Amino acid sequence: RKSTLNPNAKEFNPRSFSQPK
Amino acid sequence: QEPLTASRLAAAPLHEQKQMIGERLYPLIHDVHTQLAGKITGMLLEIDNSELLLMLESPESLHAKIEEAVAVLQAHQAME
Repeated sequence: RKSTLNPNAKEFNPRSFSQPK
Repeated sequence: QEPLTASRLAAAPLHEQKQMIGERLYPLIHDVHTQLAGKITGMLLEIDNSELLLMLESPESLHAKIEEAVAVLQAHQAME
């Protein structure tokens, strides 16, 4: 079965998530 | 953090709904695929909201979808 996911989808930018250092 | 329910989601403007779901999905995806988290989240956000809410409550189906997205991305990159 072929995936319905689109590799050209727009990247998501989180507002609230901060990377742990 | 309160769970994101269908009714809370429905109360938000349409353009905000995907952002709200994305904010929940992103940290979970970031745990598994740090570098690809933004891209994978964007791909999964094209799925229906109702299905995304189910995934947020089901780690198994979320992780299956994440792995599917990674496979699609790798196949796509291999073609380029």
